Amino acid sequence: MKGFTQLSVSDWFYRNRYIAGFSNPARSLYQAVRELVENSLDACEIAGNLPYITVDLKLVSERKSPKVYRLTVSDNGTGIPPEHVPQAFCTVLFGNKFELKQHRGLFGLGAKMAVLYSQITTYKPIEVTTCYDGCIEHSFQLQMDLKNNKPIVLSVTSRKLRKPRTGTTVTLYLVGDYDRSLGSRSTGELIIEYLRLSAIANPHSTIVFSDPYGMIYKFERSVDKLPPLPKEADPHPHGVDAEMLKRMIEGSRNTSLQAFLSKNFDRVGPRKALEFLKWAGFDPSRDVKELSNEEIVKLTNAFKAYDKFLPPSSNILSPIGAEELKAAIVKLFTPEFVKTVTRPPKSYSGYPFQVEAGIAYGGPMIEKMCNREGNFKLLFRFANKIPLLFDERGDVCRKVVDGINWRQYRIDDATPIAIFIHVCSTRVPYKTAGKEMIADVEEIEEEIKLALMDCAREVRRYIYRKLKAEKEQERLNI
Amino acid sequence: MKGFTQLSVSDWFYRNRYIAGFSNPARSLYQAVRELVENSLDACEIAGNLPYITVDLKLVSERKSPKVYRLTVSDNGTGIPPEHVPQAFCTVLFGNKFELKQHRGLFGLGAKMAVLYSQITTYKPIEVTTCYDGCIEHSFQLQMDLKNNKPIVLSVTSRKLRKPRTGTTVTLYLVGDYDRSLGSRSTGELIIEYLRLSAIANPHSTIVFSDPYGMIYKFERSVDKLPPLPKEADPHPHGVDAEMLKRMIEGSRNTSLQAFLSKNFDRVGPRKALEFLKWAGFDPSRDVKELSNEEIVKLTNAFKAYDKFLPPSSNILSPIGAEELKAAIVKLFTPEFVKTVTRPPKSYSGYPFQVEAGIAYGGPMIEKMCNREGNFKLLFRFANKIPLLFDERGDVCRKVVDGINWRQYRIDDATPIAIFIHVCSTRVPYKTAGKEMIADVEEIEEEIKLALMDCAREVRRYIYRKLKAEKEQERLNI
Ligand SMILES: Nc1ncnc2c1ncn2[C@@H]1O[C@H](COP(=O)(O)OP(=O)(O)OP(=O)(O)O)[C@@H](O)[C@H]1O
Ligand SMILES: Nc1ncnc2c1ncn2[C@@H]1O[C@H](COP(=O)(O)OP(=O)(O)OP(=O)(O)O)[C@@H](O)[C@H]1O
Ligand SMILES: [Mg+2]
Ligand SMILES: [Mg+2]
Repeated sequence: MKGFTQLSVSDWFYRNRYIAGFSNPARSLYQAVRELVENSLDACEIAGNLPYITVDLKLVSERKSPKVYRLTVSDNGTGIPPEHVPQAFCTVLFGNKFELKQHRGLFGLGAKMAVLYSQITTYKPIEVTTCYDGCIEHSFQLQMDLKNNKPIVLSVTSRKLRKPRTGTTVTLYLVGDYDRSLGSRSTGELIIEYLRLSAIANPHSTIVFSDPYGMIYKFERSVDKLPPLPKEADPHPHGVDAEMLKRMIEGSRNTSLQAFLSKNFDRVGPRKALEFLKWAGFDPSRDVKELSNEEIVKLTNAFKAYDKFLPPSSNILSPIGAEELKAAIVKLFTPEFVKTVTRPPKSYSGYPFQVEAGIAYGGPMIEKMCNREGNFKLLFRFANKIPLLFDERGDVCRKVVDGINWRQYRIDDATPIAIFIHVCSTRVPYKTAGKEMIADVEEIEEEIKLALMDCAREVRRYIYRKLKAEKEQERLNI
Repeated sequence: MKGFTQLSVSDWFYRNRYIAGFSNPARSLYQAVRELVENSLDACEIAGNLPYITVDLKLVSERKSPKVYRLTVSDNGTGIPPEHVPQAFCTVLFGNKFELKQHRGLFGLGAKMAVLYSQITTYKPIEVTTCYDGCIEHSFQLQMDLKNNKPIVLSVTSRKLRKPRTGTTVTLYLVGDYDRSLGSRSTGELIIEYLRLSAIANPHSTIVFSDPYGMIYKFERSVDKLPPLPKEADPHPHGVDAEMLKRMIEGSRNTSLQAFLSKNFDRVGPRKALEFLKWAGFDPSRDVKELSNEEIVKLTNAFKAYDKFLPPSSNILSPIGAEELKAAIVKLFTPEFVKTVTRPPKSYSGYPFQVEAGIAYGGPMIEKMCNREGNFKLLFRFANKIPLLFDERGDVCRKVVDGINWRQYRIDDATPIAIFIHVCSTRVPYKTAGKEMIADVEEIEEEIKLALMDCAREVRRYIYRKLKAEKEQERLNI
């Protein structure tokens, strides 16, 4: 591409796909599974259904290389309105999760990256079968026009369902490498680990994985009801910049400044709006649509400087829950001792977030994993209930774990512990479009530290009592 | 944004600007300086001019908060053709560095992110003054239509230059925080460090920085001629996927497969093309435009599997040079000893790359820096001659440094050393759009390790001789 050009966004993400996690065939296979499963979990949550998700991965190539797989992911979620299916899978930056709400998805990119990668490695069309209204099921064969960011609909068929249900099934073919090692484990092991940890973060969901060797892994739900579901939030004054405010004003009717503020911002009512406007030096009865650009900037700066706004609504978040997290850790890791905690909600730059953590100590399984990894502080990270398995070194969670003085909690370099950290928010500050690292936001870093210290204190108490009991036993035996 | 929507790419990067390094006012100020300076260095290189770049940063706000700065960056580069100026600064994914060549820029995004951040924090238009033809200078006042990814041209003026010259000056206003600490140093110190390290990587360039307190920092060029400049490369067969091949075929005339391969691929001539096509089972005289999608995929897979292609051309890269790097390190860090090395070029996935490294040992300056950082392995990273100052933990360079057994080189935890690593390539695999971390590409990781070991061996020899001389001295003194 010589000379001055404008790239389409699909072309840009095609050329820079490694930024979204599609770097090599092994990693891309993992990422494709992840993007589809996360879409299914989001869809089931939005539908209010207990998730039942199947993942089928089969080797379809005959030659030794490249390995071509057929990946099929199926769910009982909302389904997708047929008029939106082609764009949902073939138009980059198209989606319905751009709102201020705790979803797994947020970029409008994931499904398209999986489709893009499938296309450039096999040029086989993808197939999407979905039912949104409960009675008519539509099946699409699609390809991406990567130059123009448009779908190419190769075929559409529809049929009446005998039994009413909603949901989506996506099938795509892609080059991958299930057996190749990525770090200390194979891609297959990482995919299974991802699904297993998804079951920890989503104890109400059942995920069935059928691998290329015909093995079936069934992660059964351990809880039979949905957690309290996330809700949409209004923007908070601390999360506003001049562009955002300008657009909110353009989208509103002619109305007084006071009314505008009290209708559009999280936990800002008429009285708080009046209080703030007087402090900021604005006439509350002024027509909001008459503000000049300079005044909009002045108002935005005043928002940020005013410290008497109530913190953002936090009942809109959906944590895993300390008891649920503990039960899942016990079931999966059979530790000798585990302590979990859910911190109270906080906020950064106007976005509410909540940190949950757990430390599991000892037990044969954790000891074995520590020995195999050569690392006695195993770290399991989650963001909006998504397990993050890559790029641990660049994640704020690892930074906090490395910065804690563990010896003061009787945890030295040979004490086998597994650390679990979950950050949920209306906007998780990922470092990359591949969603593998949480950025070093001060408020989040601080909360992770406090959560780990809460857990570590309990672990210390347990270890102390255990040592005491052991000494007592020795004393009695002598 | 509720319901199904398609975001424009400018809207997407506005909402996700932290992914491009614009996370908080302090970091954003740094990133804005960086993006403009890197554009200037690219432009001077393309023009074949010894770079003379001025950076002026002034605090213009009167109130204590927020701090509004005026940033002006000026260069003697190519200038920008006036018909392209509005889009170059206001249309995301517009640029002229999408080719396969070693530039600092590659995303078509940097300038727009700086302008976007300026706009959402101050809503002041940016000003770009540029001369491309050497005689008429154009001045633009611009804003971004962020919803539609279009420039808004507020004014254009032009004047005849009395003396012929080319170059560009960009002025923008933005909220920042020059004094706030980011990690262990202030934003201002990091900006100065960035410019100082740029002078190491670009010894032929002069950069003058005038800070908000009126201090002038002049980084004078230490070399009076340009390094051998990078050239454009043809795609290499190992760097091809089915989409890319399909487009190359669509863009070519009707021609035989053999002619198509020998004209379009790096170091593939008619004989190598014939050899490969026979091996891959293709008729060399077949019309390339008649290939079906399946055959294109088969050809792409054959490209990747064939191991008799010559490695990619490497004379197209432009390393700093071992001698130049050493001279710059000596000048800036006055170490007791320094060893630098430029490794031979290699390639990953068809992209040529080259690693250079240096280890500087001892001397008062390095000792002082090690003590202040509390870290005795200072790491200075560069990619395509850009200093990388953030997100060290997530960078492959840090991973390699942590993985080396330094004690076998007589370098223990209290030995003060500074490590320099430079990776240049036609495509540096950055993890993020903010260009702060190099990804863990195996071939690159291996080369960094070998380069550091080359340098470490020399440092060990020096330390050994030093200790021996000290013992000898003690012996004589007794
Ligand atoms: N299994 C599914 N069930 C229902 N809707 C789906 C499903 N898969 C995709 N979608 C729809 O397609 C849209 C695009 O999905 P995509 O993964 O590309 O983006 P996203 O999930 O919104 O964000 P992200 O890029 O962060 O994953 C979604 O917003 C959703 O509306
Ligand atoms: N100082 C300058 N001199 C000459 N051309 C410039 C200058 N600044 C910007 N440009 C032009 O504007 C284009 C857009 O710049 P921008 O920084 O947005 O993208 P880029 O440099 O191509 O890639 P990246 O996003 O990686 O920086 C450049 O490709 C270049 O053609
Ligand atoms: Mg998604
Ligand atoms: Mg640039």
